[in-house]
Amino acid sequence: MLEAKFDEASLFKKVIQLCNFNCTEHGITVQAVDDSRVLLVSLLVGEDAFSSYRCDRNITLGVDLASLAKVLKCGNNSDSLTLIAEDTPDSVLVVFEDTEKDRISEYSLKLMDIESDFLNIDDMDYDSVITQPATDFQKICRDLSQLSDSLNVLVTKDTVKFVATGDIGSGSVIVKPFTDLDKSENSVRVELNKAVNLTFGLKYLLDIIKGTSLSQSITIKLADKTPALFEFKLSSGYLRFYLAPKFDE
Amino acid sequence: SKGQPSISRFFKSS
Repeated sequence: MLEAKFDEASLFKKVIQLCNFNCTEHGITVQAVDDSRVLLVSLLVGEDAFSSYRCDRNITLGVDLASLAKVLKCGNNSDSLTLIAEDTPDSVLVVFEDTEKDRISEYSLKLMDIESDFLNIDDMDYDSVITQPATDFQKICRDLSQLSDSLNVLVTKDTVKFVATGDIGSGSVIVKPFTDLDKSENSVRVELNKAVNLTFGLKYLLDIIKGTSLSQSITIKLADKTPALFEFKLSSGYLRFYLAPKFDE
Repeated sequence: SKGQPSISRFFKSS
């Protein structure tokens, strides 16, 4: 049996993608690859993200996200949201509770058998690790996507340069390490083992920055000819995207 | 020109 309660339904509303929800005693993980098989997204909602969490044995919930999205609209953001499923479920129960008004609403959602590969992601060594405010990275991607469909990222000692070059011209944004003692989330950190010069498809970066509302900062881990890791940390868990840089075949 | 590799080239299915 699974019973997982979010204090605020709004968190769950923000993190939805299509796929299997893998539930274990440690929390709920979701992994998905986009249709072009270029961008991998990996979500962990740890058990501590829930006000109460119980999962007796591992359960996979195959969820039609369009249907789930319809059900989620039925709850208010401030309602608590509880997911309940039996050990071999053919449906999941979504329960919204408004504790102030003593109002409870329940929706049962049919589950599907979704065939999907689960990819093994090993820890990797990276040439550079950048942490910056998520909204800053969002703006850089949006601004430079107007000029090109590719974003060049150059990291040298203490400097990160984002460059886009296209038909109408070119643009660049330079970011340097910065420590904000009062608001650490405003800080920019750059670790560098080896200089980086990589190119990413902005189409995919524009998908990645949809995670911006989930976290104040983004951590970007880069290495040559290796999928870059873009991570938004959650209070318990993470939303990670893996995107390989473009390179000559 | 530079190509966009598929993610499955780097991660194997379990």
